Amino acid sequence: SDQLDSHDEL
Amino acid sequence: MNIFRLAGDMTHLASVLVLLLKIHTIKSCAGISLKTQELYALVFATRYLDLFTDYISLYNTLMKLIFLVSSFSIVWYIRHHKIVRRSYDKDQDTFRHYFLVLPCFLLALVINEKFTVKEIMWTFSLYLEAVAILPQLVLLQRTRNIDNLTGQYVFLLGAYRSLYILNWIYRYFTEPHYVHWITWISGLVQTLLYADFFYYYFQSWKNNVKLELPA
Repeated sequence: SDQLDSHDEL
Repeated sequence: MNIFRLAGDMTHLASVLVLLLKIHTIKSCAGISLKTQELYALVFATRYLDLFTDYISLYNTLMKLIFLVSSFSIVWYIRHHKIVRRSYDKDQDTFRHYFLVLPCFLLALVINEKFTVKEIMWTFSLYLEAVAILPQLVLLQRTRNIDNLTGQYVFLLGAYRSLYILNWIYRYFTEPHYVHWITWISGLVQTLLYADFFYYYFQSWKNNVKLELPA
């Protein structure tokens, strides 16, 4: 999934 | 990844490790709210559903595992460990935290970025995390004095979210499309909840007196 779509923060 | 976020994650990790250390070494959970720990376990369980589906980085996956394992083991310790459980003061830890779960879930159904199961669970975990500390703050209010480790635990938790706010500001100015109002507002609410605790924590630290929260 592209970076922006999925949440990359904890 | 930026320094604010890394510092935030490390502070968050420290808060959990301080708590685990306290419970494991002195075999006591005096002053700790089981309800807050249960809420945190639920926060991680609902936020990290994508643990095995979306691989972002080794760091991301590793930290998610650490947070999941540590939060659930803290709950296990307080509920089932034969020595620790005796120090749990269930008569004082009476905040009806289930009343927090439903409104957060309903709010997540209404206000979210995308109406998908994963996104709604993720948004729910954000709202829940904002209020998860309430049972702990109420318990601190009740028991008046708090021991150092508990104070440090709450302090580190508040500090981690404050660092995340700096991270969001940094990302907003450095990444053109980075806009997550829901995250920002719930993170801000969460930090404000800690603000009064911070005030008294610093007062006690400055005057070198034991922390006393006003009734």
